[in-house]
Formats: sequence, C-alpha cells, structure tokens
Amino acid sequence: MEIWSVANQKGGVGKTTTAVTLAGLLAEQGKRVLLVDLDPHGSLSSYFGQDPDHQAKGAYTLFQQKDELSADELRTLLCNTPIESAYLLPASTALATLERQAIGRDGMGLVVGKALKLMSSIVDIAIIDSPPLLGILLVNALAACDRLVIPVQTEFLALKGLERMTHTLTMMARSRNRALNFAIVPTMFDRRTQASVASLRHLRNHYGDNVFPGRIPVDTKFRDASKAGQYPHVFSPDSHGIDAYRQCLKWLQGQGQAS
Amino acid sequence: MEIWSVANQKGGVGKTTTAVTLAGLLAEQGKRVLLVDLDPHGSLSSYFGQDPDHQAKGAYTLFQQKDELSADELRTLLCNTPIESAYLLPASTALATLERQAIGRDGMGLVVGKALKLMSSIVDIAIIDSPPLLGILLVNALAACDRLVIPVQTEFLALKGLERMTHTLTMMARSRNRALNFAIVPTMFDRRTQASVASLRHLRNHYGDNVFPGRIPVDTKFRDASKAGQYPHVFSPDSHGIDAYRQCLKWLQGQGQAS
Ligand SMILES: Nc1ncnc2c1ncn2[C@@H]1O[C@H](COP(=O)(O)OP(=O)(O)OP(=O)(O)O)[C@@H](O)[C@H]1O
Ligand SMILES: Nc1ncnc2c1ncn2[C@@H]1O[C@H](COP(=O)(O)OP(=O)(O)OP(=O)(O)O)[C@@H](O)[C@H]1O
Ligand SMILES: [Mg+2]
Ligand SMILES: [Mg+2]
Repeated sequence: MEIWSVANQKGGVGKTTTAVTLAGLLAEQGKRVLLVDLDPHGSLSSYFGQDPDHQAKGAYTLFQQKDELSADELRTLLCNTPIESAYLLPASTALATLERQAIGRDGMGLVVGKALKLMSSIVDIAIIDSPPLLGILLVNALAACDRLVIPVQTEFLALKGLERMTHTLTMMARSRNRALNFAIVPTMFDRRTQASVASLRHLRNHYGDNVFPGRIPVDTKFRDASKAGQYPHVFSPDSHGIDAYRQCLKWLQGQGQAS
Repeated sequence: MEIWSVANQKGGVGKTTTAVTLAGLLAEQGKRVLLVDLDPHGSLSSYFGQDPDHQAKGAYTLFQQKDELSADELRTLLCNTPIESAYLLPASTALATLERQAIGRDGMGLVVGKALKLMSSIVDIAIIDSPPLLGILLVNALAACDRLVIPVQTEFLALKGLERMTHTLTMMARSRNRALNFAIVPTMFDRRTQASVASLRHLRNHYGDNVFPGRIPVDTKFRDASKAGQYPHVFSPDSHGIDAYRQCLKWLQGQGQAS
C-alpha cells in the first residue's frame, strides 16, 4: 500500500479537487483506494454527502483511542463513495480541537500513519486531503505519506506560500528518517493572464524536475462535479481538466518509486 | 473612523482581493485608508512588496506591547502603498505564534480594536484582512469591526463554510455588546457553470438582504494586478470585476450606518 498526501498551507488552491480527481482516476485503473479527510472543514467529506459538523465517527476517532485500533474497527469508520472500490474516512469539525489536545502529548504526529498501515491488505493506495495550515493534522499527513503532491495556483501570491511549504518540508525531513519526495502540480492555469504564464515559468526555474511538466487548466466542470457529488472523471470524462489530471497521474506514477 | 473586516474561515475565497480592491476604491473617493494585514501568510503584505517572513515591525508589534502604544509609535509601524492616502500595517509570520501565547492571557481579543482607535484622527476607514481560520487573529478582526464583509465563492463547498462562519458570528455576538451586521459578497461568479448559478440562488434564499444584490464575476485581471503590486482599479479601471466592486461599495455604503 502507498500513501499519498495532498497538501499546501495556502487555502483554496485545489487540494480537495486534486485528491478526489486522482482517487477517481486510480480507481478507474482498478486500484482499491482510500480517501482520508484530515481537514476540519471537511470539504472532501461534504463532497460525498457526509456532514463534518455532525460526524460522530471518522478520522477523529483515530486520535481518541487508548489502545491501537484493529483493522476491523478501522473498517467500521469508512463510508462508501460513488465508486465501489473507493472508500472515505470522513472528517469532523472536532478535528480542530486536536491542536490544543496535542500540547504535551507525545506521538500525536504519527497516529494516522500507524492506523493506515492496518489497511494494507485491503487498500492499494490511500490519499490524504489536508487542511491549509501547519498544525498537528498536516504534520500527520506529512509524516504518513510516501509521496507528497502540492497543488500550486499559477499566480504570484501562491509562490510565496510554496516557499513556506518547502521550509516546512525541510523541518519535517529531519524528523522522518526517510526522504520525502514532493511533486508540484500547477493548477488553475489560465493562459489568458500574464500572471499565470510568468508564475509557471518561475515554478519551473525554481523547482525543476519536481514540477509536473504539464499544468491543470481552469475548468468550470470541477465545481459542477463537486455540487453533483460525483468524481470529476465520471461527471465529465473528456474535459480539459480531466485530461490534464490523467497526464499528471501518469507522470506521478512514472516518477519512480515513492520514498 | 470606521473599521471594516473582511473575513471567511474558508481559504482562497477572495478575502485579500476584496480588501485591497475596496481600499483602493475608497481612496479614490478621497478617503484616508488604513489596510491591516492580520494573516500570518501575509498575502496583502506580499501584494505591496513587504515580506512577512522578514517583517520585524507591524501588526505583531501591537501584541508585544506591555503598555498601550501611542499614536506616534503606531504610525512608525505603517508602510506606504502605491496610493498616497492609503497605508498598510503589514503582517509577519510571527503572528502565527499568538495562538499559543493567547492561552491563559486575558484581553488578547481586543488588542487590534484598541490600537486602531488611536488612528481615528488620521484615518477615515480601516480595512482588516484576516486569516482563513478561527483563532485569536480572526477574533480580533471580528471584535474590532463596525462592519463585516464576507466574500463567498459561488460554489457548493463554500456554502458549508459560510454556515460555519455564521455560527462563529453568533458566538462572537454574545461577547460584543453591539450587533455585528454582516454583508455577504458573492465572488468568482462564473455564469457558464450550473453550480455558480444554483449556489447564488441558495445564498439569496438563505441570507436575503445581507447579500449584495450583484455579484463579482471571475476576472483574470485580479491576478495580474496582484503580480504587478498595483490596486486593481488602477491596474485595469474598466474591467468587469472592478465595475462589480464599485457597485458593491455603493451598496455597502448605502446599507445604512454600520453598527
Ligand atoms: N482546475 C480548476 N479549475 C477551476 N476551478 C477549480 C480547479 N480546481 C479547483 N477548482 C475550484 O476551486 C475551489 C477551491 O478548490 P479546492 O476546494 O479543491 O481547494 P482546497 O485547496 O482544497 O481548499 P481548502 O484550502 O479550503 O481546503 C473549488 O470551488 C474548486 O471547485
Ligand atoms: N473575482 C475574481 N476572479 C478571478 N480571480 C480572483 C477573483 N478574486 C480573487 N481571485 C484570485 O483568487 C485567488 C485567491 O484570492 P485571495 O488571495 O484574495 O483569497 P483569500 O480568501 O484572501 O485567500 P487566503 O484564504 O489564502 O487568504 C487569487 O489568486 C486571486 O487573484
Ligand atoms: Mg480542501
Ligand atoms: Mg487572503
């Protein structure tokens, strides 16, 4: 089983959209997929009809256990999604309280990674959607993953946020004893704006091979798909956005073994 | 002096863009404007060339004072912006440490409101840009303001975030002894997508007169303006986006006295 985390400390850059689109395309390839929602706002959970404000069980339960959870117990926390071979571990707003609970408690950063290992016999790939801020939940996502996907809007303000993200990775790399490859996915590219073209060039100059050689265009179908609660590749299989994510997935899978 | 806060717990919805555009249009009306950046990511500060990672003085200084700051001391913290009558109190990443510092200290939620009162002889309107999460900085913005502007993307997932924002307001209203009017500004409207049209209708049904009767369209010029570090109305005065914000400002100013 591989674990991919989708993260960026800046908000509204396409993390949830990237997580749900890649998960759908991986399920289409016949993989058994688990989506994990670690964002207290629970966009990914809302996408599939779960209400994070009234969610009793889910990702939060992992942090409430005194003893380690069994694989069966973990399985009872999962929800179905419109694709049979893809499950969701939903978020709840209670996740936001973990920040205060983490003060003084050791090992809180490794909870999700340990729990997901229990699923390795029934899941091929887990994809973690994370919140847009540096805290215990993002630390869990960065500690657990074999590969990190960073969606970055192709605009000037987003580049500053990316610098901050790479500082965080350097910090995290010291506490993980294995390297953390990261892949930057330029998204919401709009070839009509000068800023999009310039910031894409800046990304390639600064981060070289870590950047997906293509780019995800602005595509209105993603919003429609989220309203319909359907995977984007099912909702509009031939849209520009889906084509780009298919290319992106090929590149990610071809990048060689995850660390 | 009036204080307007621009806030929404969801990220990437156009808070910074709304703050900088309204500030520019108010300066155009001849008002003396102060922009306050309370977001540790400092998009508004980066917009005007200030680096939040290396910012010694600024909004963070307000929280470090033992005794109350004088008006002169506060004035030394301000930076210029491309418009003469508009100043910026910049953010620094150190603002993110306030959350931990606030535990156990009283009165931390009122720091910004108290400090801004010192500027009432030289500023007509202060506009606060806030971070996308509920914490001590957002509480300061909500406690200090006379009017609250909530940009909301016209898409399904954003409506859930708005529900959470109004819960926060009800919570805050108990600790403020005056009502807090809020104005919802639908933004990034894209008439080509079904989701935009449907969520706009949902907003008007649920929040009635609190919603700007117009809407801010998707307009690529905002990204170009932020790259150029220029106020949007100066960068492209006749764009659709600017027209809409001019109408929005008229509506906000006509909504009657702020509380
Ligand atoms: N390529 C794209 N083209 C157009 N719209 C997009 C694209 N990708 C994402 N979006 C839209 O942008 C908005 C923000 O995307 P999304 O929710 O995935 O971002 P996020 O980074 O997960 O946000 P948050 O920080 O709030 O979790 C959504 O309305 C989504 O539908
Ligand atoms: N009406 C619009 N049309 C097109 N793009 C827009 C519009 N408003 C804002 N944007 C763009 O959307 C992105 C997010 O906007 P902005 O940074 O203002 O959001 P924010 O809510 O302040 O984000 P954060 O939560 O990170 O502080 C920016 O690239 C901005 O240029
Ligand atoms: Mg998200
Ligand atoms: Mg902002």
